[in-house]
Amino acid sequence: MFEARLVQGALLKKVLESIKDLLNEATWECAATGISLQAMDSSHVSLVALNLRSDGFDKYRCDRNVSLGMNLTNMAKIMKCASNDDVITIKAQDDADTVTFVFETPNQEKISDYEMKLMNLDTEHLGIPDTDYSCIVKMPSVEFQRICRDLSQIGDSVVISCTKEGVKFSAAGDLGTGNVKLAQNANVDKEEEAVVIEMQEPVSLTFACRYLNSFTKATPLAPQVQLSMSSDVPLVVEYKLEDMGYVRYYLAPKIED
Amino acid sequence: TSKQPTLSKFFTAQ
Repeated sequence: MFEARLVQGALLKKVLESIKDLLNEATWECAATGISLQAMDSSHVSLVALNLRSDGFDKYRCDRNVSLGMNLTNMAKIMKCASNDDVITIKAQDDADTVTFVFETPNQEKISDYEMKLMNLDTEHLGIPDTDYSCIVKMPSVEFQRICRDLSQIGDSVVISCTKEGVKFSAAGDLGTGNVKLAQNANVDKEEEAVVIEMQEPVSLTFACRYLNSFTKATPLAPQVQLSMSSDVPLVVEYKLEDMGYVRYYLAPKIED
Repeated sequence: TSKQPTLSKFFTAQ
């Protein structure tokens, strides 16, 4: 038996919104420690890895590990039936071929349940090596979203250049060029507005805008985003979920032909 | 011009 109850059900809606752009289907691995998911987009250029720890749920029971393969478009249709203030419970029997979502209003006066068919997905799990990144940038997630959106008007790719002074995002295209520079700024009133750079050595890497824009669907999940970069290895874009876990995206840098 | 490699170049299947 698997059962996970989340009073803050809107969080689950936001998590799904953050991955359904990139993934049509994925397997939610449910274990005693929590729920995890790892999947590449269909072109195998980017990867989503998320973790929702069991202690972040209001009630969590997982007698034995279950893999819940889901069509995420269909899951999103069902999640749209939950209001933002609903309590959401996910339930599945061991070896079941369906999963049940229960939505309760805060006053318990309306309870809805939706049963969805599960899929048998052939999932390939990738080993992600531990990396000491040359640059780690922490910045407001809304700012990162804005920069990705703005520069994708200019070109298909964004060059992210990081030094200890700051981080620069650049794009070039038929119409011209655009650059956005952010200075390191830890002395702000609100922690979430800070731009903090931890640099071992400077890096400059090129990434496809369309994937970065998909990653920014996770913006409502966290006030800050963390970009981890090293030469010739995939970028990690991480959104931390308070007291719960994380959503991470990996994107291979473009290379000169 | 630049080329977009896939993640299989960096991560190995387990």
